[in-house]
Amino acid sequence: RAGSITSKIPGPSQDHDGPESNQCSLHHFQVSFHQLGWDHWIIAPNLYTPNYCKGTCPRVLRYGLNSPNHAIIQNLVNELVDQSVPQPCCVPYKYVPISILLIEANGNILYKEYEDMIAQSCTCR
Amino acid sequence: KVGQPSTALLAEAPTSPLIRELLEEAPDKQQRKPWVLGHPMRYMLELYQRSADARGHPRENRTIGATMVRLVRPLANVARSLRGLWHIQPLDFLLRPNRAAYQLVRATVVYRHQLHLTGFHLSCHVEPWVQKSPTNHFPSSGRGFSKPSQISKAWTEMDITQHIREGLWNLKGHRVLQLRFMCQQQKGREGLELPWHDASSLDTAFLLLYFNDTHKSVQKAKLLPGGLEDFMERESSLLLRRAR
Repeated sequence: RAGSITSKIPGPSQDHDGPESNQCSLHHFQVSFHQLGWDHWIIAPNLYTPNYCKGTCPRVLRYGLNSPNHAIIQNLVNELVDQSVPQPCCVPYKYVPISILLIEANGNILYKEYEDMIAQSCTCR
Repeated sequence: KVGQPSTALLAEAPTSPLIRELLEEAPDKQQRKPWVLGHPMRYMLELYQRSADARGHPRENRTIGATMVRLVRPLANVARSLRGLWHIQPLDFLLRPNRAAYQLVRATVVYRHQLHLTGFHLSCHVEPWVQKSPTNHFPSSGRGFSKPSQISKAWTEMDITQHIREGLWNLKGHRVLQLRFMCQQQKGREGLELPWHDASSLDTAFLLLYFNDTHKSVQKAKLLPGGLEDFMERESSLLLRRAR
């Protein structure tokens, strides 16, 4: 049944989905705590690799993108019903934590694992 | 907004728990002090290296048993008194108010069991603060204090989880954990003035509080009733096989 719906949608094209290199994907990105203005209290690590997701979401969301059903329907709505409803966006799907060692205002030292600090994969939703 | 301080940008969205913490805990950049590489800092750096790699990724095989460890230094109270062979130093640790999301899993006190001051050698231990005069107390005699374990030639770590939980953990607001650092002088040298200024008052003992962040697990439990997540994982692998 899904096939009969999606078959009405034109296949991927360069002008709509953009070139292959512009498809939604994970981009490596590193920043120092000095650049964020936190180097006066964060002791370790020196560098932070949050990464980011960037790129165009394809019109037919393939399985590997882990898109939820809602994103698939929103794509169909954009294509077939109302173009003012936007296409899904390229956003992080999975994250991993980061351990930080920092010095607090009162001189105490804190080790803490912060969840969801590094993007590990991307999705269209 | 390039060039604007990151804290100013964060203040625009203070509802996020991460941002609230960053705004509350971060010292003022103007009051920046050089980090002192004393024993507390060395201890925490070693703990960090054992628990995370150079990029900050928590190690799979970490044995820390908590997601947060706070090293608390004693308040700068150097009023030492002498009773016979014993030199007594009060150690007051200010404990912050409890946060619902953080559960205390362990508390230990790390202290110097050997203190070498110019011309003096002292054996030391830590015990709960009591008003009565000391006799031959040993740390293990304190209620809620476990047997101390030596972590290096001069330093000892002692579990005081039970003492903290029973004594003051459930009190509201800021609380003060009162301990005393007791050092016994060699016989025959009593009455002599000890060069205490040689020993940094903040570097004789510190407190370690181990917490688990329950926020994440509570959120997960709300989203997925027990067992459903496992079921979904099993089901998705089954679907994959079927598709193949």
